[in-house]
Amino acid sequence: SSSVNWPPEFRPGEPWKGYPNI
Amino acid sequence: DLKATVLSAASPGEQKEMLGERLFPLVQAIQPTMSNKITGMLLELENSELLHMLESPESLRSMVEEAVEVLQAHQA
Repeated sequence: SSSVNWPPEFRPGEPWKGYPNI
Repeated sequence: DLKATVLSAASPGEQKEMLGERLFPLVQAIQPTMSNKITGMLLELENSELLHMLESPESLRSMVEEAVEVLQAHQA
C-alpha cells in the first residue's frame, strides 16, 4: 500500500521524488 | 534569498527541492527526530505557503507541530 510509505522523506542534496512533476 | 521569481523559472520538482533545502534545517531545529518526513509533508503544501513559512518562524513552528500530530496519528 502506498500509504505505508507516506509521507515521502526529504533528504538534503538528493532529488525530491515525493512530488511528481506535473 | 529564495524569491517567487526564482522559483517560477524552475520546474515544479525543482521548486520543491529548493524549498525543501531551505526548510529542512529549520524543521530539524524544531523537531530533529522526524525532520525528513516532516519536511516531506510540508512540501505537499502550496509553494506560496512554504515561502511564507520560510519568512515566518511562528507559522513554520505551528505547521511543524501540526505535521508531527498528523504523522503520529498516521503511524499509530
